Amino acid sequence: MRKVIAVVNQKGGVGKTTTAINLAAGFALEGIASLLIDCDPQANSTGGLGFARDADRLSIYSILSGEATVTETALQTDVEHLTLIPSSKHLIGANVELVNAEDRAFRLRNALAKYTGPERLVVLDCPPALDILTLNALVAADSLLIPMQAEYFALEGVSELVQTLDRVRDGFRPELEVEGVVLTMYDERTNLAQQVTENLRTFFGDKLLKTTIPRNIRVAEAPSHGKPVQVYDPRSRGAEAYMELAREILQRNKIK
Amino acid sequence: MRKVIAVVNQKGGVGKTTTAINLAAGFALEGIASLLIDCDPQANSTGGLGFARDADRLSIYSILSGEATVTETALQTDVEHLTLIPSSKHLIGANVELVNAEDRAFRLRNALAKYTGPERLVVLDCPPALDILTLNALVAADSLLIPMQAEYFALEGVSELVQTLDRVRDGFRPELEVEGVVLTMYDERTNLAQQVTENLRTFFGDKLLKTTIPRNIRVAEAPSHGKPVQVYDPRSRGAEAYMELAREILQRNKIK
Ligand SMILES: Nc1ncnc2c1ncn2[C@@H]1O[C@H](COP(=O)(O)OP(=O)(O)OP(=O)(O)O)[C@@H](O)[C@H]1O
Ligand SMILES: Nc1ncnc2c1ncn2[C@@H]1O[C@H](COP(=O)(O)OP(=O)(O)OP(=O)(O)O)[C@@H](O)[C@H]1O
Ligand SMILES: [Mg+2]
Ligand SMILES: [Mg+2]
Repeated sequence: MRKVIAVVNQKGGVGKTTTAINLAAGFALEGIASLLIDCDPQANSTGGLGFARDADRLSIYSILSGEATVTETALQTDVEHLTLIPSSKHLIGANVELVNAEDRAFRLRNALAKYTGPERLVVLDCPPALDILTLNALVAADSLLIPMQAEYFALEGVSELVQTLDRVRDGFRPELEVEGVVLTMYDERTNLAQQVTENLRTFFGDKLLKTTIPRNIRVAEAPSHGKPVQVYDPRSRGAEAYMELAREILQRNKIK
Repeated sequence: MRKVIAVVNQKGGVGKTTTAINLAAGFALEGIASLLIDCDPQANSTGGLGFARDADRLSIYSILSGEATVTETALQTDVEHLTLIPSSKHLIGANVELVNAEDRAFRLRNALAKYTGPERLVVLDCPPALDILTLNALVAADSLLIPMQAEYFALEGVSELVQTLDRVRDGFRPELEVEGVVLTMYDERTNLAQQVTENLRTFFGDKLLKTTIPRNIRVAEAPSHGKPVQVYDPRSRGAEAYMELAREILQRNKIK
C-alpha cells in the first residue's frame, strides 16, 4: 500500500532536495500522510524544513547503522501530515563503514519493511553520487523520480543513471521503475532547453512528466525560512508548479 | 613555480566544472600554459572540452592507481596552451579501492611532484563530495577556489567546507589556503543574493573575489559544443566575466 519514491540524479544541483521537500509537502497538503527521508550527509532537506544541525539527534545514520528504528527517528514537521527522517553529517562515515557489510545495500529497505507508521508515501532525497547511500535509496524504492535541468551536463549524466537503474533491477529489485522525469528550473524559451527536452522526450517517452517547474525566486528563498514553497508563498509560480506536480503523480498512481 | 588550484565545493551544481574549464581556458588565452585535471567520475570537464567518453583512454584513474604518469595521460585540447587530464567512469571505483591504501590522499600530489611539463598553472575540477577524490585534490593543491551560488543551501555548506580545509591543513598541508570565493550565476538584484553575499563577505573578507559571473545562456551552451565559453562566444557576458576572473587571479598571484 505504501509507495516509496527516490528522488535521484548524480548530477549536482538539479533540484533534488527542492523537489523532495516540495513534493512531499504537496502530498501532505493534499491530505496524504507522507514521510520525507533525507539520505544526504549535507542534510539540505533537514535544514530546508527548519531543523537546525544537531549531531546528537537520531538520524538516517542511526537507522542505516542499526542503532535506531524508523519510528524512533521520525520527526513531526510544521506541515500537517508531513514527517521527516533527518540527516546528519555523521552520514558521511556510512559510505566507508558500510563498504564491507554484507547487507550494505538493504539497510534502508529492511528498516522500512519493519515500519508500521501511517504514511502512505515516502520520498527519499539522495546525494549527487551513485554511492552506497543512493544505492540504499534505490533498493528501498518502488520508483525513481528524476529531476533534470534542461542543460548539457545533466543530459550527459542520464545514460549512466539509467545503467545504474538497470543494474539495481537485475541485481536486487526487478520491480523498480521510473516514476517520471521532471524538468526543473525550466525556461522553455531557450534553444538549449528545447534541444535537451527533445532528447529527453525521445528517451523517456511519457515518463517525461507534463508538469515543469519554472525558475522562481520564491523556491530559492523558502528553505532559508525553513518552509516548503507552498507554505512560504502559496500563490507563487513555484508553489503552484509543485502542487501541480504532486497532483500529477497522485493521479498517475490513482491515489487521489 | 607551478601553482595548483583546486576548484572545490561539496554542494552540487554551483559551477565548479564551468569555472574550472573557463578559468583554465582564460589562463591559456592569456598565454599562460595551463593544465586542467578532471577529478570527477562524471567527467563533465572532459566532455565540456569536446572529448567523447572513452573507457580505454588513460585518465586520472590511471594516475591515481599508479598505472600511468601525468605525462603519459595529458591530452592537448583545441585551445592553445591548454592541456587536459581526462576523467573516466572507472574513477568511481577509486573511492572504494583507495579506502585502505596507505598513501590514499597523496596519489595526485605525488604524481604532480614527478611531472616536469611546461604548465605554469594547474586547475583541478572536483566532484560534489568531500570524498577521497576531493581529498586527493585538496592535498595536491596550493590553494582552493570556491565557486558559490548566492543561495541558501550553498551558504549552509560553507562551514563544512572550511572545516575540511582546516583538517587538511592540520593533517597534511599547512600551506593550503583559499585562493578566493567566486559568486557564480549571480543576480545581485535579489534580496536572497544580497543577504547571502553579505554573509560571505563577513566570513571571507577580501577572499571574496571582485569578479562575479552572471547567469548567461552562452555559458550553458558552450559545453554542448565542446568549447570554453570564450571560444564559443568571445563577446558574451559570460566570456568576458571568465576572462576578468582569470586576470584577477593572475594579478593577485603576480603572474601577469
Ligand atoms: N525552481 C527553482 N527556482 C529557483 N531556484 C531553484 C529552483 N529549484 C531549485 N532552486 C535552487 O537551486 C539550487 C539547487 O537546488 P537543490 O539544492 O534542490 O538541488 P540538488 O539536486 O538537491 O543539489 P545537490 O546535488 O547538491 O543535492 C538551490 O539553491 C535551490 O534553492
Ligand atoms: N554563468 C552561468 N550561466 C548559465 N548557466 C551556467 C552558468 N554557470 C554554470 N551554468 C550551468 O549550470 C549547471 C551547473 O554548472 P556545473 O555543472 O558547472 O556545476 P558543478 O558545480 O560542476 O556541478 P556538479 O556538482 O554536478 O559537479 C550546468 O548546466 C552549467 O552549464
Ligand atoms: Mg540536494
Ligand atoms: Mg562538475
